[in-house]
Amino acid sequence: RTLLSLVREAKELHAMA
Amino acid sequence: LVSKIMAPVTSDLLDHTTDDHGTWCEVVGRSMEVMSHLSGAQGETGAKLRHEISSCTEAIRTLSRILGCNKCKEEMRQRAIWILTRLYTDTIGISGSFEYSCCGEDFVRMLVNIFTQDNEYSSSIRGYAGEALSNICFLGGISDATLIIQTSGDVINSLTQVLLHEENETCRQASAEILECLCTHYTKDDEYLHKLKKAILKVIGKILCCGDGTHNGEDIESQCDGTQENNEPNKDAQGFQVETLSTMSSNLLSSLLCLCGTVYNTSSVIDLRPQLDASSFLNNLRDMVVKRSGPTVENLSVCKAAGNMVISMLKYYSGGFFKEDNFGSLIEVLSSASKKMLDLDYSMVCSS
Repeated sequence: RTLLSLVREAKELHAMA
Repeated sequence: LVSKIMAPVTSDLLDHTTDDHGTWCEVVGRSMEVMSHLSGAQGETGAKLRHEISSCTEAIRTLSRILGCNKCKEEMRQRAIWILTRLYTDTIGISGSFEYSCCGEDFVRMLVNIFTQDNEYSSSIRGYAGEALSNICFLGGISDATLIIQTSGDVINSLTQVLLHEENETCRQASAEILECLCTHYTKDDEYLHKLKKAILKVIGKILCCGDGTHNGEDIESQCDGTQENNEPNKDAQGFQVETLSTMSSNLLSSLLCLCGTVYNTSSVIDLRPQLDASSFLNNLRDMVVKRSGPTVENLSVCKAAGNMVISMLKYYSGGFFKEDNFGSLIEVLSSASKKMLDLDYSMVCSS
């Protein structure tokens, strides 16, 4: 996975929380 | 031909009554040199050669003896580690014959003892033993993880002490990799697993939360834990300093971050209460990412490990651990780094 996609997932998880 | 090549080892020509092991030592060394080439051979030929070598009980016994002998030259002991590891990891997948030859489990226990006993073995031999153990753990499964974790002595404590205090970076790197593999493969919900994860988080907390370079180890211990455990070696009281993130090599840092991510990723059966101070943890991570945001392969590896770790922790705590404002700041610098490294990242994805 690219770093960009990891950052995107982290942002989404944080937003959901 | 293989049995002739092995003959000096099979016959154990070393004279164990003298310090230099006598005149045949050189010949035994050369025999081992060829054996190490043969045991690393590729394909079907390599598998047959390894089977033939591992079936020779006398040769395996001599190699084990050399490994544990303090009088033997370091080069010979390193070679013994390499040959035995190659045989052990190969037979896991192929025939299992090593197990019956004499010392499969004994070999792994011996490696654990060498790696964790810093007052008995040189750091270079310990580094070799650590790398071999890391390799065995990576390729093995629950049986190897169980074997390592249940070797006599407090293996978990010893491994975490190596990770925290060892000066030799190869040893620290190996320790991080072994602990990560143990977390992945040791899935029994028992006291060993609880102790393993608790010990790892404690070390991670000491390194990632407090390593700002301005405190000696004693301050760091009390800052992080609030308590000083009586059974820990008192290296900290002598002014030993926990290595800071900024001076740590990229490989070691990546391994540490991967280790932390794996603890949270494989934690379904255990309640991991937050043992990290969220604010300093996030600030240290942010500073580390800022320093390593230049487009190099090493930096990319560190940043990806950090990203994966953050995701594992977000999933585990359902975001609860990262309520602080500092999280936004960390994501911002990670995002900026991801843009700087985008070309490198895509080219690596394509080439893999």
